[in-house]
Amino acid sequence: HTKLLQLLTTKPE
Amino acid sequence: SPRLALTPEQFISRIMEAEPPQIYLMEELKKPFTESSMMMSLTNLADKELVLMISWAKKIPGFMELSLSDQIHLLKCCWLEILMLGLMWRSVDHPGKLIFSPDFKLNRDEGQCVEGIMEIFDMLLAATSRFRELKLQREEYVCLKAMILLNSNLCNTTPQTAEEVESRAKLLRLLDSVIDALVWAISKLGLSSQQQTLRLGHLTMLLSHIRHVSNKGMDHLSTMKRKNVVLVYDLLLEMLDANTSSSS
Repeated sequence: HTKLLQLLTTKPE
Repeated sequence: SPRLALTPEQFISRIMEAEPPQIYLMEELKKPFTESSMMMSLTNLADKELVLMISWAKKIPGFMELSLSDQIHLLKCCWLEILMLGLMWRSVDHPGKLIFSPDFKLNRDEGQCVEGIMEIFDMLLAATSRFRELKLQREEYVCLKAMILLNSNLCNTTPQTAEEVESRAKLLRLLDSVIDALVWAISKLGLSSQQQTLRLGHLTMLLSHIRHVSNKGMDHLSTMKRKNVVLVYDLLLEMLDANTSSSS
């Protein structure tokens, strides 16, 4: 789950 | 740790604020649709919605306190249910139509061009008319959506490690907060306590229909991908494979 993981772990804008 | 310090009213306003913005397909729709052009538009929109769904989930109070693996499992398990509930909400005042986005509205019969999708359109329209019949409120809608997310993976696995047990306990407390919030939203409708209980039952029973139509939709999308009717890529491919791999 690369894309999902990336979106989950990026700090909210 | 004490349950979330939020009152049901505060919880609801937090999840109302978390609502994703309305998105647009932003494509020139060539009509009449072909099987591949309709599937292409549906999957393009779904891929955009998935990105917004993940940032929505991160704003659900307590979701980010769950373990990362729980966050991933919950989203993998319920993403199509969440997208479909959003579709039903957008379509609730448009009988016979599916409002995928303001610039992408479909009549039931337009689904004829895609093999196997009419059955799914009809289930979506039937559930939407049930929500119309119940006069679903926005506050109830956002609670149901959070319930779908938090409830989605509760009965798929038994927690093994201490971290999983702790995360599941947090999840259950979070689910209690959402149910409290839904009960609070229903209590504002001026119904008798017996009618409130019945309404809670009817709304939660609809969740099983949403899970059913989501499973049908997942199978249909897998078939469309396998037959190369549509190219599925990026986040949508990841979320689809997550379901098909676990189910196969």
